[in-house]
Amino acid sequence: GDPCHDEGGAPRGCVPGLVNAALGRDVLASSTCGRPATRACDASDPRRAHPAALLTAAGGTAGPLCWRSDSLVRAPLNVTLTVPLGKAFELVFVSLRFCSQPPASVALLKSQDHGRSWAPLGFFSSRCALDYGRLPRPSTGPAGPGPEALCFPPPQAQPDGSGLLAFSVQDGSPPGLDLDNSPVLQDWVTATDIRVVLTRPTMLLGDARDTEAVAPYTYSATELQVGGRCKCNGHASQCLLDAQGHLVCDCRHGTEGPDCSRCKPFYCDRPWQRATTRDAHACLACSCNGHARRCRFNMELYRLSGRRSGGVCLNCRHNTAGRHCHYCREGFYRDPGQALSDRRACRACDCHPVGAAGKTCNQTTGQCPCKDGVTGLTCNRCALGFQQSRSPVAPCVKTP
Amino acid sequence: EVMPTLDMALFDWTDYEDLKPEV
Repeated sequence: GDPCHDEGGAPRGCVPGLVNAALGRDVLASSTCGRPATRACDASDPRRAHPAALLTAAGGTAGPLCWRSDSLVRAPLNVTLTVPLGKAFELVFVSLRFCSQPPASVALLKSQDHGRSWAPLGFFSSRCALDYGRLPRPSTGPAGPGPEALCFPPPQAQPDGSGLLAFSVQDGSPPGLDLDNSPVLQDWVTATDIRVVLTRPTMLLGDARDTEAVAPYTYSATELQVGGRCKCNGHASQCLLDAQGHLVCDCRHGTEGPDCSRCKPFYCDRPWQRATTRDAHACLACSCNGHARRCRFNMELYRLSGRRSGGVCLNCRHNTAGRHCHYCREGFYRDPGQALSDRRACRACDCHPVGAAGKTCNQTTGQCPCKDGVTGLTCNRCALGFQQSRSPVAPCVKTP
Repeated sequence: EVMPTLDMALFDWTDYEDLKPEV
């Protein structure tokens, strides 16, 4: 079935499935080993290369599994991993598996504008104030009413020396907010890019000389996962690659755009809205009786209609007129034998050039305005008791 | 009784040339 419509064909809110948005995406690492080649790492040899692509690869490679930074021997010791997701996603979690001792401090950032600006999602450190100027996460969660980037404990080392950074976007959000009804939560979970800043190696923890030259250190990680749903605002159940290779929502409900964030041109009878589980808020096509291809939205009309309809048809064709192309334009009248949607619904008045007092007939009945003594729908005959004269000004005169 | 349609040929346009419709 169609997730975006019920069995009766009525629209309903729909969302794409949960995916790893980072899978297969390019990762930009500020430092990667192997250039120049060392004994342990050679970027030109696939058997000994540790490229950043390994962070988001699908697996199955015969060579190494982990990305590695260069050996870091002096400040700055931070290394940045940036993953463009290709389009907006609504995040659920971010995780990164370390192949060696995990860093002592990590910052997780997001961008909502394809990398032009960045905002923190969370920090991970035992020295929150020193590293990030933040207080450790309060046990009660965010202090304010909305989500915020908190400072959590750093990823813990496992017995085998590895470690896992795991962040749930709900960790920074106060309980009780739900995505359907909270614009601030919708904004909080939305990201086009993810950036992980490995700020400080563990081995330097507590070392007063951590900004000076120290023993070489290498960050090493694999499996950067960004769990989330392609952001389609409740109007698509999947995202597809368009002709240019860009990931875009497969929009339904009369919406369009990469995130289904606007109504299609003819679907502007009411304002765009995000769908919820209770209401699809589908964009509605303007009602133009088949006589117009374009329409525009008018907020005043929408309010006056009790927030039901605000579409105004543009360029009504087939001699129709009106907000819904629902009556005939001047000089034409409604042919009752044709459906309103028929292209022949409006017929020319055809008022008689001499018998009629004007060219405009009644738009409903087709009756032309007749001069004295003239009769007929088009005013083309003298009435009973009248006869044709020679004067075009008074074409019918009383019969003597 | 149905009256005949107006006969355009019977009208005298001498004084109303500017009103004469194009046929």
